[in-house]
Amino acid sequence: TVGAVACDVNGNLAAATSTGGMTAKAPGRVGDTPIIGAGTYADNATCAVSCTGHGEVFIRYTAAAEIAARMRHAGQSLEDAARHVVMEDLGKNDGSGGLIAVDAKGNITLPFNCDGMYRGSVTQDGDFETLIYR
Amino acid sequence: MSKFSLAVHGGAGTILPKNLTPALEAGYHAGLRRALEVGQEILAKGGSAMDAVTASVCALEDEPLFNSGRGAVFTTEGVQEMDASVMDGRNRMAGAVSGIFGPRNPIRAARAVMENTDHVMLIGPNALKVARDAGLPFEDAAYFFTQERWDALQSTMKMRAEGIEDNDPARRHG
Repeated sequence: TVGAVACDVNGNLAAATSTGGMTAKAPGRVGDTPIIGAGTYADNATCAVSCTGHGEVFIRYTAAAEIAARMRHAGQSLEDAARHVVMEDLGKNDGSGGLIAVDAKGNITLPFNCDGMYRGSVTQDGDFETLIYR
Repeated sequence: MSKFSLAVHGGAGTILPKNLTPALEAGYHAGLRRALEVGQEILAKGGSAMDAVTASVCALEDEPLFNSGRGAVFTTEGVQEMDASVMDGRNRMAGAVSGIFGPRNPIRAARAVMENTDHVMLIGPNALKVARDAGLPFEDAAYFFTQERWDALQSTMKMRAEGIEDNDPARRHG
């Protein structure tokens, strides 16, 4: 699964996710990637999120939208909300994987609860970073 | 004015850490970097977040190392099924496609659903029709095929046939 999230100079957010699914998946099986609120979500008031991992669990916990809900209703920061969803909601319920997320201030977080996640980020300052493991 | 930022992820299907060679690892870093660069170029010129994420994901879909578009994994029936979605934070507009095969960039098909229909998600022939009507490029099976993904399918099917349990969560990832 691949994905991208961005905050532009006007503070607008967007998210995109694309996948071939799991190797040897059952034909017709759909994971979280195309499910808005599970694998992909964006709202300028909170965050943009793109997920990757064990799709069924991400769907059951509406992972992407849950981060926005925590920010909106509990006043959590992007990082705190994303960390809770990845490490607690997903990580303690057989939902291995991770996500990338950005808020309207341009803050980025890339949490995951498995061995590694192929990920990268760049900011307006031109700081490129690509990572696989921790 | 805000400061722009962009993040990407690029999953590789079933590849376990022990199988990740230095050359392969360098390829993943390069692919991620290219995806960041195309999105960053758009954002640096004042372009929209939606255009940036679309371009970045297209770059990842075009790179066979990653599991989407060209290089997508295979189902138990030896075919490829692709899913994609986009969401615009300005207005909560969203578009998604599922179970499709043909468009070179499924993410652009998802965006076409968002921009050209009243719907959020389309599957099957109607999703492909929206992509065709939008003028998106299509590719045949040879374009999307990669030997590595085919070998991964055979390996997984063999394990299942032999009743070997593999609880490695990496196998459940896209």
